[in-house]
Amino acid sequence: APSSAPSSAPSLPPYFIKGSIIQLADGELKRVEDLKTEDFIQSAEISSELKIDSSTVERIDGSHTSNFAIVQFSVGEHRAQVSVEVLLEYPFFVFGQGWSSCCPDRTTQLLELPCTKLSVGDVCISLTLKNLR
Amino acid sequence: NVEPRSVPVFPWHSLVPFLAPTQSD
Repeated sequence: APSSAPSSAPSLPPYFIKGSIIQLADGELKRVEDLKTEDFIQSAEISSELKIDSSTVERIDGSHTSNFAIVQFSVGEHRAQVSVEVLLEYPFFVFGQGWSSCCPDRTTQLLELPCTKLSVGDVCISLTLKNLR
Repeated sequence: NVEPRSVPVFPWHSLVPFLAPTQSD
């Protein structure tokens, strides 16, 4: 039978739910709500393939009617422009601040993840591939 | 009988969006 389930209710990945266990690169286990900026930086330093990049929020276009937002970032030292479409409650990790989303009330309601409002100018943690020789 | 539930463990990098800047050269 063809699936006619509405596709208008996408779900967030399970690892953003409060209490989810996250393994850092050194093997340490932490709850998602306890992660610090240093955890990401140190994990990336250990990683042989991934490096942390700074992604500055340049623009946020969103509406509560669509449940989606388009977030435009300026990524890395070359300030490459990257846009991503995410659910309003999708959390990004802001340097020195923690989890932030376009709609922190929804994030807290759906995930119980403490969250602040993502704003233009925030610098988020993102990943790129290390240059492999 | 209560079976122990395995708790999922997620790798740290799954939490971070992978934003690969385009290389101009």
